[in-house]
Amino acid sequence: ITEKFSTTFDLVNDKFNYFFREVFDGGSAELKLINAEQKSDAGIEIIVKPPGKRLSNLSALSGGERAMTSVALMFALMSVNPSPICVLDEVDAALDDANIKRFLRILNELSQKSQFIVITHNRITVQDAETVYGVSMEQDATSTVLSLKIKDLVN
Amino acid sequence: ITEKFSTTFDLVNDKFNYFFREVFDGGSAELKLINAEQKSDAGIEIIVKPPGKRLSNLSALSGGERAMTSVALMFALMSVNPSPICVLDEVDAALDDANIKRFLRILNELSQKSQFIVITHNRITVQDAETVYGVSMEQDATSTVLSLKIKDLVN
Amino acid sequence: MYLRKLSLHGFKAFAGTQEFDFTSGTTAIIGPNGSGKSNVADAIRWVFGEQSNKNIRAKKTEDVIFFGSDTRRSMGLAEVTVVLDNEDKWLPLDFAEVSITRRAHRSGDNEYLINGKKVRHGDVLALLNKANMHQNSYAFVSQGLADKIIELKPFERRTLIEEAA
Amino acid sequence: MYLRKLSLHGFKAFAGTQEFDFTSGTTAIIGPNGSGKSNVADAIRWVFGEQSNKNIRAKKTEDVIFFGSDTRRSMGLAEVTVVLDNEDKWLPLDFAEVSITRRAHRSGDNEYLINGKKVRHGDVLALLNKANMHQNSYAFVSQGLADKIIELKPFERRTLIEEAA
Ligand SMILES: Nc1ncnc2c1ncn2[C@@H]1O[C@H](COP(=O)(O)OP(=O)(O)OP(=O)(O)O)[C@@H](O)[C@H]1O
Ligand SMILES: Nc1ncnc2c1ncn2[C@@H]1O[C@H](COP(=O)(O)OP(=O)(O)OP(=O)(O)O)[C@@H](O)[C@H]1O
Ligand SMILES: [Mg+2]
Ligand SMILES: [Mg+2]
Repeated sequence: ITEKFSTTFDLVNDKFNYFFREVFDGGSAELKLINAEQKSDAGIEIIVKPPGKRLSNLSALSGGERAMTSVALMFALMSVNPSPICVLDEVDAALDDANIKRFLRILNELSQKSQFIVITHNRITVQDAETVYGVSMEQDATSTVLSLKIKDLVN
Repeated sequence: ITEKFSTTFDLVNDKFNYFFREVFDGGSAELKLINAEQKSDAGIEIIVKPPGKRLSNLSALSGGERAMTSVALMFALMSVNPSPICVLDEVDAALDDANIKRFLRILNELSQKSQFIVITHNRITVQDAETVYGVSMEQDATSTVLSLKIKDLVN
Repeated sequence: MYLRKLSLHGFKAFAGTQEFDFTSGTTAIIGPNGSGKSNVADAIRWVFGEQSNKNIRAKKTEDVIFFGSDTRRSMGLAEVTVVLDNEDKWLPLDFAEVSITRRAHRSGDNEYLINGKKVRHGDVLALLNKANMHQNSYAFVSQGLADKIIELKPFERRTLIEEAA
Repeated sequence: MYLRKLSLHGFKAFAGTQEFDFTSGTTAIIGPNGSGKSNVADAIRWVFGEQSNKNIRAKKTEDVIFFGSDTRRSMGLAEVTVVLDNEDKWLPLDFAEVSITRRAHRSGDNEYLINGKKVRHGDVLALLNKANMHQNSYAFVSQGLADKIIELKPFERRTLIEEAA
């Protein structure tokens, strides 16, 4: 395990806990390095504690809790080492409205450094975006694209 | 392949095409028996054609199209041999509003013979149900249940 | 036949006793992420005799018993009861209603009761088979598996047709 | 750096030429089931040099080329172009904008161009690596894989940290 790796690991771990608490409105999350001495076998375990609940190693989480935990870790990686472009395809599908709003709050924070292209069916996510594109299937089964003004959508 | 199997297969195949056309508003779907002569290896292939599109054997379908195709086959099995109780957990998560309405239309048809318990985050699905229950997490991280009147929800 | 009442006690996050009264039509269950909706689906599969831990998102028997929280102690027993309305005599029994109960103890023991009388696991399965409710039926679709049927291998789809035959 | 323009021609269901003009902020893409939204995500991965067919839901190279419909003939070529805005000189190049094009022919051949000049696949990857855009990055999340990161095995998660290092 190199010096660079363990510095990054610590940074991501801190950020993971920060974003987990943001999306879950409390609780805590931690990355644990396992088998660190066996170079190629070294791995990372995830231990989370949703607010008020017992500590768990992921298997007891609900569908939405798993998606939020995954998103928190992705946000942590993005904040430590931002990729200029990020494409998310219906990551909000399993989330309830309250969690979507928390997810979008963080997305807005990170969109200072990265561009986000978000595919969604969810009204709240659409209203939050700067630009909206509609894709539709024509009679001849080919896709066309149309830039939509937000006001067209809310009606 | 017994006589009983092939009669059921034909019935399910007919119904599958019928429900596929209902949920996709057109197109066609077919079950194909493969390796029929090798008893334990016999299997069923699914060939579908969404309206206007080319025939495909599933790999090119979108997330929502896959869910709708699966639901059409499930409905076909339910209509040929109804189970008294059916529990569906967020099967509408990947569907757009128009497809949810078509899905619910068929659910209502089948609910003459079967009871449906449907877990959902979708407003349209909730408004369509006869009874609604809300589950919530208390401060002490335990679940409680509350029967909701539809009018409480729409506001 | 339909599921008239479902009562949960100590099953997963349902620490206190919670009850659902269902009608024979469609019932929607809603609630925030992590509130316990899928646990209800697990409870219905479980009380009907589910033997595969994977199908109820558990690793071992005791995982279905309330494991406690910051402010509440864990419990030693999980119990789920369903009351089936049999007015239409769908079940070949002389009762207008049939109740099925399943209990799990921390020891790993499971108990089954039909109308309050202790029975074996096989008796519950035999009863449900008469009602046309098979174990791995197409009538239960878990979260995230909406496209399960088309993900199956060709020979697995065959067994679905065999089940419906 | 941000993706300013995306142009698709003959890529999957985008038979005619279709264009997106993006801003540096957040863009939402909406549309009915099967309309082509995930195909857009596939096109972006593809033009950035994606080599794994599985990551773009294809079985072979030609699967990305418009295969025709009831009323429109199939095509022989798929082409996707992105124009990257490099005003902030994130990419160590002297250009205010950089375009990358990928073409696939029915023969199975792939062509890559940077600013209109033919290059090799490795050149595109090298360019994107300078922009901190790695192949299997955490910055692309496919449909249905929202919980992908936590589904990974422990050693696979390690490679994510190594990528971020
Ligand atoms: N044995 C147990 N004791 C206590 N709590 C448990 C037990 N097993 C699971 N849980 C809790 O149940 C919660 C998950 O519930 P469930 O999967 O039913 O949520 P859900 O309402 O379906 O959410 P979603 O909308 O995200 O799918 C988890 O937070 C988990 O901690
Ligand atoms: N090479 C191709 N030629 C023509 N059409 C194609 C090709 N490859 C895929 N398609 C079509 O693209 C459609 C799927 O598009 P896509 O997966 O982008 O939908 P989507 O908008 O993401 O839908 P959903 O909301 O259901 O996820 C399919 O109907 C499929 O037939
Ligand atoms: Mg759930
Ligand atoms: Mg899609």
